[in-house]
Amino acid sequence: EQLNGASLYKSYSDNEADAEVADDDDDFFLDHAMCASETHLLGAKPVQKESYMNSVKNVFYQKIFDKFEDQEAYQTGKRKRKNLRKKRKSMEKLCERYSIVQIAGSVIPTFNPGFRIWEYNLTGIDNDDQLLRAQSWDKFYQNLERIMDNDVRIDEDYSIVEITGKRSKNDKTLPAKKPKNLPLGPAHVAQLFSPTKFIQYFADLSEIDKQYKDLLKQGKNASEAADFAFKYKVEYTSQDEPYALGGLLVKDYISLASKLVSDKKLWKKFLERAFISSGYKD
Amino acid sequence: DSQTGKEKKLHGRFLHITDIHPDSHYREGSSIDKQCHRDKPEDKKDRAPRFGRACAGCDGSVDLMDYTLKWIKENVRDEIDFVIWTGDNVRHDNDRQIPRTEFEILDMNEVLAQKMHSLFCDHESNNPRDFDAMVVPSLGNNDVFPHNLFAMGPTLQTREYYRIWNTFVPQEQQRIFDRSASFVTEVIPGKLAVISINTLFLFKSNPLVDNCDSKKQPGYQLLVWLGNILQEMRERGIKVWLSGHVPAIPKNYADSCYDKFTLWTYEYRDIIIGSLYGHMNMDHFIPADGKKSWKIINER
Repeated sequence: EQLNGASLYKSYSDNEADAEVADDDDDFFLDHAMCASETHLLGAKPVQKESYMNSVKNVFYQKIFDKFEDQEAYQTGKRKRKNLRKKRKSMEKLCERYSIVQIAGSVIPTFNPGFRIWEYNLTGIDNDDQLLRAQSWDKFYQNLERIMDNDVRIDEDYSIVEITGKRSKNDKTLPAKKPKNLPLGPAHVAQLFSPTKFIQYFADLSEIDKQYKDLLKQGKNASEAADFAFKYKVEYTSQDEPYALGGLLVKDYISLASKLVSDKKLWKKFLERAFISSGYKD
Repeated sequence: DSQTGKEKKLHGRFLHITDIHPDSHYREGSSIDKQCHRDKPEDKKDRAPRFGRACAGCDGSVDLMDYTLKWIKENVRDEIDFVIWTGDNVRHDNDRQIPRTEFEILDMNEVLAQKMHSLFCDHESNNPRDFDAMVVPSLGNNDVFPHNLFAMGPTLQTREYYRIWNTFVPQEQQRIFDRSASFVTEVIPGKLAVISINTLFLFKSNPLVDNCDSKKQPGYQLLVWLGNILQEMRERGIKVWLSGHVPAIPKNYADSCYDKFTLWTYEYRDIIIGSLYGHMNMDHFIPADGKKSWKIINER
């Protein structure tokens, strides 16, 4: 509130531009000082991760759940008929708007160390006889450098939003719409390179430490004990219950997100896996 | 491989590994309360085990890194086609008695890059760029100095990373890598590629990132690069995985960067298979809504 007050006051001062810069600087240094301080204090120690995961559920998964509910209500005729045509969409259409951001567990023992093996579909790779384009990669990258050089040089200070007030057609950071004749890719429809399964490995550190100490007590040297005690094992696979995924397409994840909202047992298991079976709680 | 004429058996599997955070100051038997760096532990619970303790707050011991790579060598290496490795290859800067230096960051990155190379390279080839499983690294916010801060290149840091990753980054991309520390690897030539994205150019906590609207912003430049790469991949019929350290979620990216990045993943849904990230240490997924990002961009 103090910062906002200061900002309001400064905006009426004579040196408006200077004041704005100074205010930005205050925010900037405050933000970064807090960020640095947090890192110094906490390091890799997990804090408020359960709250974060709950907010993931409440913000992202809940929206999907609501859309699913909507969809179901229209399909079962519970909603008003006049909106039926407008709202009713196929499951595929509903899922097409999404892509899935996959965030992995780490080796650092913030929780237990883990990593993942992904499996993907190779069926048809030998039949995939597309022709390579004539342009060499060398030429492509030389050309790309030229494009980027030109883009920076022209109107260096030109800020697309601030100056025109509306977005310029020259904004090269906005994509063109996907041409309608292009089919959906491996994320949406099962085909060559679609992910099919994953295996999540983890190292149970408390078990490893216990076994390591036991082996030392039994007279093994440190190297032998470590060789024997340290191992990764399968934590779970994408096909394991209680929420076995038949595939790893966007629609499978969207369906899972919806289930996680409505089923407390599934959510509990999901959290356990999110924290790499470390037993972490806020 | 049409360039080398070599045939390789595909397994239909790949490895994603992230946030190894090895700490050369880690001492087994030291106090967890002192970042596992020094002093006698107060009690059993405070004692730093050889391979670390979950949730305790210390970085990874060098033994944890070495034994993890050893386990992968013995159990996984020969059954995968490629490796996506999404950064943070050095300890956190959380010990005021031993501040992290730029030298330490680059040095540990070099050590780990050499270990990854030696683990996955083709030992029968004289060419250091020949791999049994291609490795595609990306830059973490702890891999740069100062913490989180990374400027558009060419800079000393982009050059250092080209040197460190020299066997991983295709030669023809050296100059373009020098700008953005991002690159593309065809893990199955002509068919499948992994794009390594320097997500620090989109990251809110990078003090040099304000938005992705101004041409001076590193995120703007990165998205121009990404757009051209995706279009070329589409024209060549190559499918792609996106990879990077900081996940593309609203909490992490500057607003316009998040929406624009999401738009690219949406409009190239004919070729993008998915996107893999690290940074947050938790195993989970977040759906990104492309239509919503269009709406926000248009309203803004």
